[in-house]
Amino acid sequence: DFIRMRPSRTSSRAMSLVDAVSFDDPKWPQMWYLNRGNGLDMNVIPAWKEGITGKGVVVTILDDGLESNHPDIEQNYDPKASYDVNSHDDDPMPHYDMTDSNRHGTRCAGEVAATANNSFCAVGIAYGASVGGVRMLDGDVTDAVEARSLSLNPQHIDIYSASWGPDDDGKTVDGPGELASRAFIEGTTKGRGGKGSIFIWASGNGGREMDNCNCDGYTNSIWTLSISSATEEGNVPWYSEKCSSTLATTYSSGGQSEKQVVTTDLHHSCTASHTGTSASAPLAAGIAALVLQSNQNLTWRDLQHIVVRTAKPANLKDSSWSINGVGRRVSHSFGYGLMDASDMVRVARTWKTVPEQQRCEINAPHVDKAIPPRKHITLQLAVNHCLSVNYLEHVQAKITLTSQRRGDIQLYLRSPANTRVTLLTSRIHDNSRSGFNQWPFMSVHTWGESPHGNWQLEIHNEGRYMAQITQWDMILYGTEVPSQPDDEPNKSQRNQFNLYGNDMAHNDIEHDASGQWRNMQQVGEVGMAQDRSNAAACLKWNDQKCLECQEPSYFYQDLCYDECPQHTYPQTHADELDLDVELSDPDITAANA
Amino acid sequence: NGGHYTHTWAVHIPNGDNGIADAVAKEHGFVNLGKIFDDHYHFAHHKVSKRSLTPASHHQTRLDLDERVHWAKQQRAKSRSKR
Repeated sequence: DFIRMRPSRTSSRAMSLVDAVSFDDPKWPQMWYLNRGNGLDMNVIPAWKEGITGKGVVVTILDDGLESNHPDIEQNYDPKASYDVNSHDDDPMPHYDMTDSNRHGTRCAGEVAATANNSFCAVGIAYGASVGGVRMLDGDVTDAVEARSLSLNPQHIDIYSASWGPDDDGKTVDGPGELASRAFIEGTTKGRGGKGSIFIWASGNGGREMDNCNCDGYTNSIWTLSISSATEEGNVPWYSEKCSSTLATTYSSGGQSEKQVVTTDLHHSCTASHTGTSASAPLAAGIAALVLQSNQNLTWRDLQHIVVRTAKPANLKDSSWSINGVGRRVSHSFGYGLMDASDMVRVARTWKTVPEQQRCEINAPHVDKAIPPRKHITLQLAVNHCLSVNYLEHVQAKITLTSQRRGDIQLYLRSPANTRVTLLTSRIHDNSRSGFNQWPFMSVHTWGESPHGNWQLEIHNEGRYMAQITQWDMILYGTEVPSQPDDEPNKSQRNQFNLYGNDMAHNDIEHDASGQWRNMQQVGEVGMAQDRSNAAACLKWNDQKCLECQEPSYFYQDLCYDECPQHTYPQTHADELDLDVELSDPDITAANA
Repeated sequence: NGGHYTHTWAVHIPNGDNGIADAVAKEHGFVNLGKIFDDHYHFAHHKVSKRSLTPASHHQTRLDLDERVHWAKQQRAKSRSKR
């Protein structure tokens, strides 16, 4: 729209719209991720045209300081959103050195709130928002330093943006300590007058090291909105980490031929070469500021819901795109896709606060299983009694396991709706013998699904020595009723399916841990096993799993049913013989379905 | 497997706002750097090395024995990287 109108339209209305987005900031033409149109930017301009600029919203950058007197920052600088934790004073001004090593925070801040139309440098996504900086990376970072930064002025600051974390070296497993964890909890429960502080986090740059962002306890947290990057061409950047806790994506740098991010820089200067997931999180924070201006009543969970519903998979290329049990496309590289500012603002305007978050924890009984070298095992856990959670949000699989080499372990989780989530990939640099001690691998991939039914955890051991899993707990977060009043049960999954066509037939034929074929074939688009099981029809139980059903009931996912669950049909012995061949071809599968 | 010990502590002092946190810090040779959140305070001790492989047990013990202190922990550095 912007590009089409700019050169020659003469009507006064068209000209006024053009004027609204024709900034005199010299770097504005280079801000490709905001102004290239054709569905290839983050759709910020339509929000600006409606007067949404982040006004009234306060964002702070937790980093190495902020050059508060920068000409593009000073107008929006907010001292009440600023502090120097490293030097214990109110001034977050960075320490200057020969290499400008403390430019990071100033760069991140300009992405959010660089002043527009001041004939200088760039335009912040939320150029009407207030911005502050917390200087906390330029010194020893301790649990107390992090906690103090994360809990700065939580009734004044709306959004905390963090573009840092544990080393992305492919061998670290680390997260917030007890104080920082408490800061997250206090922030999300009490911040912003109880609506919850918004914590936005860069997912990590460890792609080259084959790191996995689920090993970073900050991005892997339910309290943070974890953001990954896409390149100008819509590709997965070389530095990107794949993991199931990434919620969405913004543009950032890519290969040498691809453009980078424009923003403010130290010494009152400007740069067009800000890079990495560091550059992505502040763009998301800026978009979040626009959204909060359109509806200040949004809670921290409302914002995550809106991201899930509005992020756009289109134009983002990744082999890991899949469709979850409610028909949403989701990827381990991009989460639910590219953030769409205008759509988020639109949805936010009429958004009804989501129902209270419910939590249900299920402990897998008697988990003490060896995983032989070069083998995998599958554990199953029936969820039947989490009556308070019917619509999933975050899911955590809390796992304790020992291994001679932690990097040899891979973890996959399959939901009752047959969504397969990668919780952990092999990490070639991770030689640790520490294993995982109650590490909460988090996934957002089953958002909106029902938790009821059988969950499966696959543990692969690619190493040369035995591994051992000793504990598996599932922590399910979500709501008892649909998150929006007009969301009828399963309505969204059908709408989504119509959008995306028939390429989503699920193949539920597989060997389980004991090598037995399942007795029921799941077909079609959605595998929502409603919890209408008949426990009385089970003849033999083991660890809450039914082993044999009384005829004429049907056996499906370790439970007995009087009628086939939705999207399943009775399977004969003949089906078992044929289907493993036919189902290997998705087209044939879809046709059969 | 935390990093080196620093010269700072996190200290939980219930109702520490009414000058109690400052008093506790002063009596034990610390400086109160301010509040972390609620009744948790950030203390520093300038006679403790900023980087040490071993904890400053003597100063920890003094805080532990003070009845006004509910909990105290010497802080260890964490490796954090810009992205």
